Amino acid sequence: MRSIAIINQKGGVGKTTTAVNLAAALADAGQRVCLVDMDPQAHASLHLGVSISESADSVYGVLTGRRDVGDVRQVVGERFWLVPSHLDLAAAELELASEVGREKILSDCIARDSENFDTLIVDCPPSLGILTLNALTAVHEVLLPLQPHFLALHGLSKLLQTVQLVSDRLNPDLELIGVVLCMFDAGTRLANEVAKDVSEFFTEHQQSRGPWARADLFSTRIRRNIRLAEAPSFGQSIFQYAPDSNGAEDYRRLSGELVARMERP
Amino acid sequence: MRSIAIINQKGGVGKTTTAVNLAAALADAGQRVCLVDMDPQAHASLHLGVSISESADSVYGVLTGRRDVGDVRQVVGERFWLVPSHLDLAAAELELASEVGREKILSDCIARDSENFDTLIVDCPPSLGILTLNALTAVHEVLLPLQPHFLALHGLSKLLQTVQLVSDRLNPDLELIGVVLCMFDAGTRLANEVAKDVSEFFTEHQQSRGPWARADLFSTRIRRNIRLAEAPSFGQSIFQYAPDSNGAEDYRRLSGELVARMERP
Ligand SMILES: Nc1ncnc2c1ncn2[C@@H]1O[C@H](COP(=O)(O)OP(=O)(O)OP(=O)(O)O)[C@@H](O)[C@H]1O
Ligand SMILES: Nc1ncnc2c1ncn2[C@@H]1O[C@H](COP(=O)(O)OP(=O)(O)OP(=O)(O)O)[C@@H](O)[C@H]1O
Ligand SMILES: [Mg+2]
Ligand SMILES: [Mg+2]
Repeated sequence: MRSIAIINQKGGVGKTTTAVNLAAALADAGQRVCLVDMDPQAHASLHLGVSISESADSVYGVLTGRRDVGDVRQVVGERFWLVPSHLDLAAAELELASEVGREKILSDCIARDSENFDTLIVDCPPSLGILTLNALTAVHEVLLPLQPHFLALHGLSKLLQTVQLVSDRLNPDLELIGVVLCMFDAGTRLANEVAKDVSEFFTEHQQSRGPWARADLFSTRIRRNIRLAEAPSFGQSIFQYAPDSNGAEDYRRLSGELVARMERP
Repeated sequence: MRSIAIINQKGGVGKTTTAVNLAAALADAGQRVCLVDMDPQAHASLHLGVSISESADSVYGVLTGRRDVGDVRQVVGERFWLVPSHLDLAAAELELASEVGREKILSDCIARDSENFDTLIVDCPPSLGILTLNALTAVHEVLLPLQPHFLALHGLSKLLQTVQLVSDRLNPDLELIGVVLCMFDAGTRLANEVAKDVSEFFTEHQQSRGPWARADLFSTRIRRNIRLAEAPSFGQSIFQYAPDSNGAEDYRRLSGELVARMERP
């Protein structure tokens, strides 16, 4: 099973939009996909029209040992499952703080799950706290959405340090597969200059080995498209809501590029 | 002196862009303005081309008692001063956690400052933690930038509860003056529908008295304009960078509306 965490401690850069629509694209292409919502704000869940009333019936119940993953997982589309979140997950940051092996809890819960998926995708909150650390410890791959604005690279080194630390201490299989530019204002000088800066950053920082050895800028850019912002208000992925839009075209292309990249040795 | 905190725990909704350009607009209009950067990410400081190497020479030094506000404040334009931030401010969240009257520190530092300003503006981080609480305890007015997207109202009640709590327990003068829609995709149905929802929300929740008694949706909408995203990469406000742009026009209009509203009894 391929497993990918979508992370960026910066808010509003396209993590949830990417997690939901990438998962939907892969399911459309024939994969069995499970999306895990690790954000207490539960935007990925709300995006797919899922709102949990009893917090034990969410990923919070799973992390606190009251439910198994299979108990709370729901079907949200053909070949497409969701492990939903709930606002009470915010309490987990404090509750889990003093647990032994507190970053490994999600990983263990997933390992105990008997269901088979081709790809697992985890949507993370805008922070590098215990919830994101659980995601990074549970997956093999990391995808980084970036908004191509002035401070896109600011804070990137802290994020990459975190990936390195988790790789060193908790999860040697962890690998940054790449950066995807989101909310890309096509044709503007700013977006194109930042794209160039990000590309150069990864060329300069390329390691011969280690968690960012193969990290690169995806050639697919997710263009700014109001349809992507509208889809969640209908509880739908972009493919259900506006299958002919630029947003659908871009996420379809991204999923194709991801599959091709994942199949490299 | 008028004092305004720009808050929203959601990331990337336009807090910093509003704090910087509103301050610049008021300074242009003849006011003596001081902008305080309370975000450890220091985006407001970077936006104005200020990068502090010694963290004591920032608002962090002030909050930890090593500097006075006047020691770290810098001129950034005509009638326009900045109290810059530094990444080490992130440590303050932990360091100040157990201080007596920990939410009142900024307020006391400002009170001790002998300099006179017409307006003080405080840019806050995307959280409702100790730094934002210090800002809310130090000012009289709160301005809320919102992105007119699906989940704009989600999390708004938590934010309004926080304003109510600070008003009850720490700062009875605190008042929410209003919401300003930012990154407004003019002409799209989504932006206009969310604008309607926000307007109705405040009509329904209008209190006869209390911190949101006079809260309203500003009629000025800050339209999406790439110039606003480009200006920070030149260390400039929108008025220096692109004075004839929609971004400049919108923030000029917002400052006019703010001044008119502030002068109501
Ligand atoms: N390419 C795009 N074009 C237009 N709107 C977009 C695009 N991508 C995302 N959005 C919208 O921008 C807002 C922020 O995106 P999103 O929620 O995916 O970011 P996020 O990084 O998950 O935010 P958070 O840090 O709060 O979890 C949402 O309202 C979303 O619908
Ligand atoms: N009206 C606008 N049009 C185009 N770009 C904008 C607009 N307003 C803000 N931006 C850009 O969007 C990004 C996020 O805006 P900003 O930094 O002001 O949000 P914020 O709420 O302060 O974010 P944070 O929560 O990280 O502090 C920035 O790159 C900014 O330049
Ligand atoms: Mg999200
Ligand atoms: Mg900001």
